[in-house]
Amino acid sequence: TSRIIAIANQKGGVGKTTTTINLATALAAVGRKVLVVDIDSQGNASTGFGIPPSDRRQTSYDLLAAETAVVPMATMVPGLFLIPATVDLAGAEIELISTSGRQEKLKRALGDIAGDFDLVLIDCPPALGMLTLNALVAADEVLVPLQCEFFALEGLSLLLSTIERVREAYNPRLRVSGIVLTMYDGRNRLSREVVADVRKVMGEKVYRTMIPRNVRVSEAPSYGKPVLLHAFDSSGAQAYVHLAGEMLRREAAL
Amino acid sequence: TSRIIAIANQKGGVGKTTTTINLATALAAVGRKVLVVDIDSQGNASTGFGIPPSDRRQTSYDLLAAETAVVPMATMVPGLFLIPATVDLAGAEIELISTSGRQEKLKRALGDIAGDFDLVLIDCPPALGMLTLNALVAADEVLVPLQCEFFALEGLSLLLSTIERVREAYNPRLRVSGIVLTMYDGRNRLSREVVADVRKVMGEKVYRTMIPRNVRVSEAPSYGKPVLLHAFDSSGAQAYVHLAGEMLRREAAL
Ligand SMILES: Nc1ncnc2c1ncn2[C@@H]1O[C@H](COP(=O)(O)OP(=O)(O)OP(=O)(O)O)[C@@H](O)[C@H]1O
Ligand SMILES: Nc1ncnc2c1ncn2[C@@H]1O[C@H](COP(=O)(O)OP(=O)(O)OP(=O)(O)O)[C@@H](O)[C@H]1O
Ligand SMILES: [Mg+2]
Ligand SMILES: [Mg+2]
Repeated sequence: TSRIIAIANQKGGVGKTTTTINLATALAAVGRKVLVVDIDSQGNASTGFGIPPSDRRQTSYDLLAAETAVVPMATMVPGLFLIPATVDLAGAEIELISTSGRQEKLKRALGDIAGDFDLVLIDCPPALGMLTLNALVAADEVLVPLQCEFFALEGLSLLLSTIERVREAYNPRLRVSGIVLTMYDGRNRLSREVVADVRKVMGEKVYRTMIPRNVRVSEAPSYGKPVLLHAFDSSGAQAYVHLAGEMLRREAAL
Repeated sequence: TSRIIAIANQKGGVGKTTTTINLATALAAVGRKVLVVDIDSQGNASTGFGIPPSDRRQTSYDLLAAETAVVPMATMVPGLFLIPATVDLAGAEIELISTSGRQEKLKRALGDIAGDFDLVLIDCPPALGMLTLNALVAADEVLVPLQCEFFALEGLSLLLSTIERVREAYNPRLRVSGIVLTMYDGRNRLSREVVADVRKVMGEKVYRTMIPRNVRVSEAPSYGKPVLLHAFDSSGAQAYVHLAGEMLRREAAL
């Protein structure tokens, strides 16, 4: 059966989209069949695969609001499919609030689709609103990208307590599968301190693989490609390859 | 009369909070009386002034949901006052949606308070939801922090069109007072390209002052201080001093 993973953190700019794009690509590169679902109305994950807004026909808005059957689109990465996002999604948040069963919409809509994939990665917006709630109810696990910065660390406890509340109220199987440290810079004392703090508090929940700050990673979306295709030998791309490996080894050990 | 400025951008992690804290401090340092209103439930602006959650008694939740009279609290910076945020604010977003006149709540609540200050800076969350809408309706102007990165540039047109819609529907005096480029790194080609693109498209709307990526800036919140107090001579602190100067000169020229 497929693993449904929400990539979530309400803190902005911590690397949710970058992790979704590049981890999905690395998993597809080792033969897994992967679906990326973009539920951020900014549509950055869709852009990161080089898909302009005009080519986004069957979208996550259709999935959530219109409840029509949506066929995932192919991407430039073999084995990797995408349900893209457009700005229409910004309206869905308010529409969802006034519908019954609002937190289950995504779970129901993915029910028919997820079975065709080994892994489903859901890129969440920087908020704990109705869209992220839908992802947490639909998912089996949450992967938390955590930037090695002070403000990012401050938000972690709010996120973990929200996940706990969702587990109790809506989704008993939901667990935090891991925390991945992003934009790590070993020369920076603050970066090292955040890493030490998080490992002390969260122990084995934190992936050993850290994603370094690497300009090739932030360049890649301007070429419409995952960094694995833009600069495979870069430290950023290689870190995502290692993260995929670590993730699959942890899965095998379960 | 006072200027009410919303610091807004739905893209996450672009420097909204950092700009609010440090621009406010630089303005207070040259004798302006400044109020910071934190309407992000992460409460990062409140943390950046060294105020722990237990000391946040009269908050922006009270301002928005309870409509009680809120007295701003003093901060470590002379002339700078704060209405802090707590996680309770996360609930306000949903509560606001079902109340009448929901988009005017902050405007009405600030009506009695703003007159005591020369400038009011409102730190917004990374979304175009009900809280940011309240800020855009209450404000006279919007200051847009824009990170020198590809995804950040992509979100600018959505933000500008949203501001335009708010001006037409709710607040005819709302204008974009300026765009400030943040986390600029001159050694990085992508950074230089983003700057060239934004200046070409937005012209004079873009402040000449750019905020460089500077580790002292990201360290400062871990000491509970604005960077002007943590490391006054740093390139980051000095950039915010120049930004305040440029802002006041532009005001005088109006
Ligand atoms: N390892 C890295 N090295 C350098 N830059 C990075 C890295 N990871 C992400 N970035 C850049 O940092 C910025 C923020 O990353 P990203 O957009 O993925 O975060 P996010 O959490 O999805 O943001 P949002 O909260 O807006 O959805 C982007 O411009 C991205 O290109
Ligand atoms: N000029 C700078 N140099 C270095 N680091 C910076 C700079 N400006 C901001 N940062 C860091 O980048 C991160 C994002 O900044 P900040 O939290 O201010 O953005 P934001 O837009 O308020 O985020 P959010 O969308 O979550 O509200 C923070 O960890 C901050 O310390
Ligand atoms: Mg994102
Ligand atoms: Mg912020």
